[in-house]
Amino acid sequence: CISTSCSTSCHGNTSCDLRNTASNCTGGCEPISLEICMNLPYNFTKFPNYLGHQSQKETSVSWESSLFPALVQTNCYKYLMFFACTVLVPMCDPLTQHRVPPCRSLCRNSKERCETVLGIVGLQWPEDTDCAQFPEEGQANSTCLMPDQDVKECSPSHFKCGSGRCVLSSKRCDGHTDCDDDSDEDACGCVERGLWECPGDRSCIRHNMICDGFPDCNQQEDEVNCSACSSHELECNNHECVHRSFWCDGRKHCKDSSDEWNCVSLFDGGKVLVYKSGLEYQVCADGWSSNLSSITCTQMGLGSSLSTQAVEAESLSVIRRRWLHVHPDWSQHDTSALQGLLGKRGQSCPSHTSVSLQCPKHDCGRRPAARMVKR
Amino acid sequence: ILGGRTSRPGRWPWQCSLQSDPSGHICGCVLIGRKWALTVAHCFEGRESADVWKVVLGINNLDHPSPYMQTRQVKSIIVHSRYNRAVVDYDISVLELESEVEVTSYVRPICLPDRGQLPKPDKYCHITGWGHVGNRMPFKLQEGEVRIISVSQCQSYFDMKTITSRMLCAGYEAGTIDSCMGDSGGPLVCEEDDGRWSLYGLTSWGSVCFSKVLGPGVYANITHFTEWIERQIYLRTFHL
Repeated sequence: CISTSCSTSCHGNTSCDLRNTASNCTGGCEPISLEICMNLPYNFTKFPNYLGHQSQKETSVSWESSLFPALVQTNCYKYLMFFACTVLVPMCDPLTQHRVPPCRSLCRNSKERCETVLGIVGLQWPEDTDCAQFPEEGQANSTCLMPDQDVKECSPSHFKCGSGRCVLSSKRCDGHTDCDDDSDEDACGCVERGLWECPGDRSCIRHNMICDGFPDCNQQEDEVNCSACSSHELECNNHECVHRSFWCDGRKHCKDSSDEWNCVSLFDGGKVLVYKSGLEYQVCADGWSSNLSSITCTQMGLGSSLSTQAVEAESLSVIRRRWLHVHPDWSQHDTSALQGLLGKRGQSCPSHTSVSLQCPKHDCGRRPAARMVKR
Repeated sequence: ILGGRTSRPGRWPWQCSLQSDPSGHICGCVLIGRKWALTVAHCFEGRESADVWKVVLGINNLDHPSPYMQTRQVKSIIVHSRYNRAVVDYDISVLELESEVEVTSYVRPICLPDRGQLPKPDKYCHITGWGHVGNRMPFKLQEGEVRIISVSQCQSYFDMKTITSRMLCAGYEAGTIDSCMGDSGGPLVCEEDDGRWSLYGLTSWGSVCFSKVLGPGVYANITHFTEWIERQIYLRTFHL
């Protein structure tokens, strides 16, 4: 628990909430996780909040959590965002575990200055925020929240204009001026914003997206020159270097297992092509079995093989005659992918025939029970 | 589903209900293979362990087990490594079922789109689920027809969020037919020219739906993830 007051177990107390475990107490204070209220002068909250929401998750998808940040952009009241957060994620006093409400004057000022703005666009002030429910500032034996001078007017979801106004961060450098002083379109270069610029389309990405195995720039520049593998190594998708002899051997060597991706394909109408140790091979038909055909089609995400043929291996310009042969004891490893069941690389294949398969797509997307029934 | 209608048994044989005790139905899911299903990553927040989940298929009324119903425990949950909870990006996960389902008229997998194959804007597709219908949670599976919306038009509805290439939008400006809480992870499917149905989206997020309807729904864009999905199945099938 955040504070020691949570019980470590329910002691048979039936009213105790099932979730009341050491790590997830209800009834106590909880850290604020609502993105738009992550810069408050307090860090703990307690639910239900003053809008009747039972959790921060419910609040994060609520109408009000979109309404207030949008309303803040109109500059109707300097402390509107602060008031909104005291209602959405009320302060929780870690000592007493009680909620601390906003003062009535803060509520009244927010409502009086901003309600009319909502009226212009045909919206109403949120019903549940009746200011009378909050105590007056300085009222005997009750505390309430007022903003001090260094409270942040904009939330983390906002960009603060030079003029002090808040606009939603999605408007920052979006090509339209939203701040009254146009400052949201200033210094829009990636570098000024602490981001990395894609050379091709000049879009900006975060530095931690570079060389992480996921292309984010349109021309994928963020995923090039990410490693320096030697000539006898190949580069994994996450840019590790792995010896080429481990490539497509049926066992994972790259942490992201990318040395075993796309090892088998069909070409030229169905001929099986295996990419092993960085080279492409045909598969000699000697010793092939229908089980191997099923394994091959399955690993390519296709349905069970329709037909298997041993076809005359004419000299293919695309692939110098390199052969892989079925391991004699392959059936002992039949949970392995095809590339792990082949070996004995060589230049000859006694039958001089290579394997060719027909693998259909899975039967999918049909709904026989929904057929029309004559009436 | 808001603005939809009650479906009939067998109309959406790939639809499944992702359930966890004691709550029961939590999210939708979609059968894509005899041992594989898809749902969204955000369904597992706070319940990451596979052994608290099961998948129920071949059912129309959650309250009435049907003769066609099949239930499978979830063997493993593969959440996309880039799932971003704050902005609900890469919101997808693959479910490996404890054992294969029996393919029947009421339990059948949906097709995945080919790489790069996106539905055209303004194409009409279907969403299904047991989520909120506006004033209650239904027992019977609901279905609704929605229109695919372009990313640029969709972005204009969501000031506070960025619509990424991992997202797909569908619905209507007034939000008249839309998915809602409890539909998450369920399918957005479109009929192809050859009569087969393909999965293009998984219900992911949208504006508030049960008190005020506004704007379209946002779905995990399956086309963006087809290669990732097939790769997860391959790696687990061959213990890589």
